[in-house]
Amino acid sequence: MNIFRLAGDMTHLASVLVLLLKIHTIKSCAGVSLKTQELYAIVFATRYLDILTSFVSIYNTLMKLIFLGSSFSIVWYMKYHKTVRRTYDRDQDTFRHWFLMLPCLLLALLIHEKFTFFEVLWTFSLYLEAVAILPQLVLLQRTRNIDNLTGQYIFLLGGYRGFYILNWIYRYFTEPHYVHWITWIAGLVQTLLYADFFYYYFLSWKNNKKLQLPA
Amino acid sequence: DSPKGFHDEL
Repeated sequence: MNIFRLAGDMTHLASVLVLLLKIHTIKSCAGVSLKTQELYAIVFATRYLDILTSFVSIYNTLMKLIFLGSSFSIVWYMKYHKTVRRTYDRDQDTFRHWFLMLPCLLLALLIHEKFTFFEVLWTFSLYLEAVAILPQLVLLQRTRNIDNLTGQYIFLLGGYRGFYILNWIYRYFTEPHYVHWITWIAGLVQTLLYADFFYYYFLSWKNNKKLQLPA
Repeated sequence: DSPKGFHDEL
C-alpha cells in the first residue's frame, strides 16, 4: 500500500458516499444517471468475485464490501425507492449502456492476463469501469445542469483514477516485475475521459456559464 | 504486497 493508492481509495470512497448521502438526504436523484450506476454495480460485482476465495487484507475486504454495498444501494434507491425513483430523469438517461458492455466483454475475451473465468471477468470490469461514466456525461450534457453534488461526485470519481495512475507509477519503480499494461491503459483512457469533462467544467465555472459538454 | 499476478488493488 502506498500513499497514492490510499488517497485514490479514499477519494473513490468519498465519491460513492457523496452520491449516496445526496440521494438519501434530499431523496432525489435528479441529474444522476441510473445507467452509470448500474454499470458501476456490474463493475464491482465482476471485479470482486474473488472476495470470498482470496483474502488480501481486512482493509481490502472491507472496502470491497463498502463499494459493493454502496453501488447496489444507489441503484436500489433510484429504481425502487418510492420517492427517489420519481425524480429519476428516465427519458433523458437513454444511453444504450448494454451496448457498452458487449465490446468490453469481447475485448476482455481477447486481451487479458490469464484466460480464466475470474481473470476475464476481472478484465471486463476494468474495461467497463473506463467507460461507465459515459451515460452520466451524456445526461449532464442533455440536462444542461450540473448541481454541485453531482459535479463533486464526478470530480472525485475522476480524481481517484488519477491517484491510481500515480500509484502504478510508484509501484512500477519500487516493485520488480510490477507490470500490468492492461490496467494502466484502461486507467489512462478512463482518466482522459474525465479530463475532458473537467476541461469543460472548468471553462463553465471560469466563464460562469452553464456547463456545455461537446456534442 | 501479495504474490505476482494476484489482484491486490481495489
